[in-house]
Amino acid sequence: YALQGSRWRTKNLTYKLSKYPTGLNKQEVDKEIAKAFSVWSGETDLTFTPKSGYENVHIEIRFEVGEHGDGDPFDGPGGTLAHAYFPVYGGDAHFDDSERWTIRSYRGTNLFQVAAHEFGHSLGLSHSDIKSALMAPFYRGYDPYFTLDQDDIDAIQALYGKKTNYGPRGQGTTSRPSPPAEEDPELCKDPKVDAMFNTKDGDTIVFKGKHYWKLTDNGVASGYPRRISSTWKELPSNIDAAFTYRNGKTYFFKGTQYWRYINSTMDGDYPKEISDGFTGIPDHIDAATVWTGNGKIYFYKGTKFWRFDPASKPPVRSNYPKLIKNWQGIPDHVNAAVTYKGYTYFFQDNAYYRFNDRTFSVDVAEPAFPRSTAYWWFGCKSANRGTLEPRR
Amino acid sequence: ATPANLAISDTTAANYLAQYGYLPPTNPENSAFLSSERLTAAIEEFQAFAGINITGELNEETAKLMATPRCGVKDKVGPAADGRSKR
Repeated sequence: YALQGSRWRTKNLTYKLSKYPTGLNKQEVDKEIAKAFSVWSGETDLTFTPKSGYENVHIEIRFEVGEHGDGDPFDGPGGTLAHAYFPVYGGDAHFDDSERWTIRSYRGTNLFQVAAHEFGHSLGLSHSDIKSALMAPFYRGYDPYFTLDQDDIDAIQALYGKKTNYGPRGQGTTSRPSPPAEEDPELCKDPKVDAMFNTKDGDTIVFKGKHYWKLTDNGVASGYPRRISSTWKELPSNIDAAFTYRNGKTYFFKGTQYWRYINSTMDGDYPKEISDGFTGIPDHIDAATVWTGNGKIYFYKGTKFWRFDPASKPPVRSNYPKLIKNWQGIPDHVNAAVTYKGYTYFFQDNAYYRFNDRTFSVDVAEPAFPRSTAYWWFGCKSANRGTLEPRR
Repeated sequence: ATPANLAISDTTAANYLAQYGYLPPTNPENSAFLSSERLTAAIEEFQAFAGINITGELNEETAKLMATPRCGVKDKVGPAADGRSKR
């Protein structure tokens, strides 16, 4: 998937149909439009409320022909069916009324299918190069058994989070509070880590030497460290990098080799050579992560990074590697990288940087980055809370 | 129904590729400067994005896809669309 770079600040959005299609029953159109919005509200906490009359709304929907005031005229039957604006440009959705819009029919152009796609743009999604995704750019026809592709779900949840509110019974519920953070002597003494990754269940794990820790929002979960080999039996110590891909499988890298796991069970005959399974990626990498901006895998080593897309041939394009300095504010020679709550974090020695995947630069915050990993990630109260001196 | 003749001219293809973000917008002043290499690269990029064989040529598969109804939003927007972007 690909994100355009903007999103709505509120999760409670309003819309109105200010110009209906010719030849369709208005009430039926209303239902189809509501159904198209529900595709996205079904996977997030977004809500969409219809309005009418002259009320201001977030997303205005119009059926128009030819030039219709936005400088992007429609082209008659076929060709372009509709377009929509990303949140930063207002979110409005326009449909070409020259098309023969239909509802629950294999004939004509299916309104629901196109509307659900366009509303993806209204929410901040760009076109996906995954063919099965709703956000693929080409019209696919009516599908009575339509469901969102995992690629679409990953995309919308990267912007607005997972669904937590399942109707009136779920309202007001909060996530389970984290247990009190405990200071870990090993991590507080030397917070430089080997690797960080998220499990498919959403836990954030730190690897260092032969041990691992599970992190809470405040620090380290009780009962850690544990030996890496007690959970991932076949893994060696001193892992270089790890990440969990959107297939739910976790990949570990060390030296020239990698291992693939489903939870704590090795997923086949491993280790394998990085040069075999990740053609184009060098050995002895520093860090790896799946970037929320596009769902693709990024590997870092020294002063360079590589983008790996398993769906592309070749998976690493010829214009890679590129210099890490393209990630504005991120230093060379990182030790680990991880995605956490919509940001990508880079770790180097005892410090970390928060990279904003929407502004494409290290966040401007108080205290500024780099900050102490020990204080902000491992809950070490005696560590420096302020900005650290960047390594030179 | 599939059109009997799926041939597509360079000009039509260039307009399509410009409309959907694979080439800079064309105008009478700069269209003459579109090199065949740049057009081939844009076709390859389109083919890669669409998941069809990457040949750089306006073959039938590519022409068919260019004739498929689609969304009017550009395929190449956001940080990946412009090599000069901060990432």
